[in-house]
Amino acid sequence: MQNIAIAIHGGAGTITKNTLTTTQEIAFNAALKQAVEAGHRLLAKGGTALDAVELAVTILEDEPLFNAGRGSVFTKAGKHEMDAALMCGKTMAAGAVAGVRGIKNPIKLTRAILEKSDNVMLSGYGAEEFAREHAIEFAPESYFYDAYRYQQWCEVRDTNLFLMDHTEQREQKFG
Amino acid sequence: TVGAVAVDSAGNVAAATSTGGMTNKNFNRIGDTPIIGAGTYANNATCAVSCTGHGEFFIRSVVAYDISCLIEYKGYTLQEACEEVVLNKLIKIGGEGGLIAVNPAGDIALTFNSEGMYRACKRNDEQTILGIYK
Repeated sequence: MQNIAIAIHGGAGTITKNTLTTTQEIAFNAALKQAVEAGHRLLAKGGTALDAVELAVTILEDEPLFNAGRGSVFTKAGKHEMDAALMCGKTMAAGAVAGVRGIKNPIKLTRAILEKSDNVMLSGYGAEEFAREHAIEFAPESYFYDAYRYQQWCEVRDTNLFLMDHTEQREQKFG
Repeated sequence: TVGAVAVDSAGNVAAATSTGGMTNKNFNRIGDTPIIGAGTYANNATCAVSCTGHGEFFIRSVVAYDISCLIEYKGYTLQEACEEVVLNKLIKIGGEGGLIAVNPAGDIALTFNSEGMYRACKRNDEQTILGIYK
């Protein structure tokens, strides 16, 4: 019998027992569990791997805890710019976007590019125009605002530093 | 960054990755996520991979495709290929991060060289596995 399997990630970095409270740890685990089990349920019902990864990533994009979609970090200009990609191992078809703003779920835009475009990768305004033509949902800037992300940005916005996902802001970086 | 890889009941694999980039990034910087072969790759002949970490290093090392190549050309297992790239090649150039990968047989690899990676997986009717720290 063919095995079905799914794995997800929510970013990497300097994540230690000291950087997370018990409450935060519970919240992260709950969000991960929800996404992986939703994808697995879809696979168990005979759904495709492409649908399962799109669903799992959509759930993670909707969760402000992670740096994607709603939880996207702030750029130097105080905006949110998102990148995403999707690839099917059966057909080798792929869709990708770079530097898009205001797209609620960039992963859904990659699916539209994969299925409805002759291109693989679109960027910026052009990608947003393609999204409008294919009824991909947009969200206002307020949707992407998160107080914790804003605080992270405030600490470095007057410098040339940039921070990775979940990177502990160690003092020596700001000396 | 978030990502997912899966294999379905027909043995087809797929990969997806999405990110908000890096805090305070400038000049329309993009990372490895949307670059097919660097941060995201899927091929039924080998595996599906989604990466997370310091994107510039993942781009230079063409990480996701590199793992596929080690399986295809060198006969590595999924785990061996992921460890070779993340724990050996990337570390040598200072690239911090990790990846998730799955192959058509349903094997899963969750490999990272940073202090932690938010991750989860589930295979068949087995229990859901969750992890944060090393």
